Amino acid sequence: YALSGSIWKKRTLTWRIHSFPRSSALSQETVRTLMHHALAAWGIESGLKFREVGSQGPPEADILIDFVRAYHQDSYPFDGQGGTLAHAFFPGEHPISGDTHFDDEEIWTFGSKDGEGTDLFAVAVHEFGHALGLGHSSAPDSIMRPFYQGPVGEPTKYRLSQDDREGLQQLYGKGPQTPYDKPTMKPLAPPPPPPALPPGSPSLPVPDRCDGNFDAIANIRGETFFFKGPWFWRLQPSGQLVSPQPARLHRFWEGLPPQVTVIQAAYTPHRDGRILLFSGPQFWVFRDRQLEGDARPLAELGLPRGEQVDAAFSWPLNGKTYLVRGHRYWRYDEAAARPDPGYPRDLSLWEGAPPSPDDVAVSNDGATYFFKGAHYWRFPKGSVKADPDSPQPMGPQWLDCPAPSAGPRYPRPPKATLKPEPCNCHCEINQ
Amino acid sequence: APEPAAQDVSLGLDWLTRYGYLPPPDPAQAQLRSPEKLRDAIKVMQRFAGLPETGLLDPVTMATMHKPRCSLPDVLGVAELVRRRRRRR
Repeated sequence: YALSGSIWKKRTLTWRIHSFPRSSALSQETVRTLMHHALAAWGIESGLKFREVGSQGPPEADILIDFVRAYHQDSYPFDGQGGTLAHAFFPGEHPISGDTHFDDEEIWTFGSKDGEGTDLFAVAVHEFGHALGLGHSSAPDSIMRPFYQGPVGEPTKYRLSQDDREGLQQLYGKGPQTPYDKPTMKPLAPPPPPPALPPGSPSLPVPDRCDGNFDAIANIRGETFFFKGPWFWRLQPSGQLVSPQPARLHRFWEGLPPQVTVIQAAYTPHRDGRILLFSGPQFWVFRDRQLEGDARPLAELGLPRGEQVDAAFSWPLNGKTYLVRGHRYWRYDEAAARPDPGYPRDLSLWEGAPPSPDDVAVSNDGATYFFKGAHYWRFPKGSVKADPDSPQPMGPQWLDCPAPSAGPRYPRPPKATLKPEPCNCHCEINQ
Repeated sequence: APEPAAQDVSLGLDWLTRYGYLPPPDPAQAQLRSPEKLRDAIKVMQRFAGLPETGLLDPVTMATMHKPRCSLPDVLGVAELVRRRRRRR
C-alpha cells in the first residue's frame, strides 16, 4: 500500500451526495446505499465513523460526492466514457479535501456482469480509499490498484484485502473487533510456514528505529533508506515512513547473498539508475531491486585491498563518489570510471563532520547529511561546512520519533574557523 | 523489437507524465527526455501494473494505458505536490 501523507484528525467524517448521475439506470436511493456500503468497508476495519448529512445538514460535508462531466473546476477533467472514471482528494484542511468525483458520462452499474458498464460500488470503495489518505497500490488484490478491475461482489459482504487494511490501519489504527476477526470454523489446513530467514538473522523483536545507530543511510531515488542489521525502513519524499515496521533486507534486495546481514553503506551514483550496497570489503550493484552480477571488491573504487567503508555518497555538485572510512575519505570519478588520484584525504575537509559516520546521504534538496548515532550534521547544498546548529537529533526530523534524552557522543562542531594548518592543496574550479 | 509508432510514444509520454512516472515538463525550457529515462519510467509503470518489465511501449503496455482507471497519479511526486500547493493557494 502507499500513503498519501495526509490523514483526517477526527474519527467521525460527514458525507453527502451533492449531485447524482444524470442518466444512470441506478436510482438515487441505490447510489446512496452503495456509497454507504463503500464507506462502511473502510469504517469497519478502522473504527472510523461516517455520518451522512442531508441538504439540511452542514454546508460542507467532509466527503462531498459529485457526478460531473468533463472539466469541472479541478485539476482532473473527465474524458467521457472509458479512460478516467473517478478521483478523490486526499484528507486535509482545504474545502475540497476528501471530495469524491465520478465521471457522469460512465455507464454506472451495480450487480451487472463485468463488461456491462462500470461497477459503482467497486469504484467508490477505491475512491474513498483516497479520500481517507491512501495512494495507489500495486498489490494484485488491492482495491487501490489504479486500474478498474470489475465488480467486487455483494456490497454487504465485501471486505478489504489485507494490503488495503494494513494501509488504512497504518493511518487510523485498528477498529473494534469485527465478525471477520472471529474464526467461524477451524482452518482446513495449517497455514504455510513463514519463509526461511537468512542465516544469522536476529530473532524478533525487530530493532527500534528510534535508537538510531544505523548501519547505513542512503537516498535511493528520492526515498531515504535506513539500514540496520537485516532490516531497513523507508522514508518517502513527503517525509512519511512507508511503515514504522522495518522490512527484511533479503525480501526486497533480490539476489543479495543470504550471508550478508549488514549493509555498511549504500548510495546511488549521480544520474545513474544503479544502487550500490556495501558490506565488508565488497559491494553489490543492483538495478532496481535485482542484483546485477557478482560481489565486487572495494579495490575497484580505489580503496586498499581489504578496506571497508563507513559511508558512501555521490555529491551532486561534482557528480563524484565519496567513500569514507574513519577519518579519511577517497573520491571516485564515475564519469571516468577510475579513482581520483591524491586520496585518501582527511575528513576534516568537511568542517564539523563526525569521524566514522554511520553514513552520509544527500537529500532531495541537495543538502548533505552526515549521520552518527542518533544525530545528524547538515551541510547546506554545495557547502563543506556544517550548519552552525548541527548536530541535531535524527528522530523528530526523519523517523517520527521523540528527541533522544542524551546528547551526541561527539562534540558540537566548532563555530569559529579551525586553526590554520599548513596544507598541500590546490584549488579546482567548483571545489 | 520494432520501433513504437510516434503516436504511441506521444500517448505513452503523456500517460506516464499524467500518472507521475515522468516529471512534468518545465515550461521554461525545451526539454528532451532521454531514452533511458523513458525506459526507466516505463519499467516502473510495468512493475506497478504487474506487467513484464521490458521498458518498451509494447502492445501489452499500450493496452494497459488504455484501460479505464482512476484519475489520480500512481507516483505521488513533485507533480502532485505542486498541484496540491496550487490548490491550497
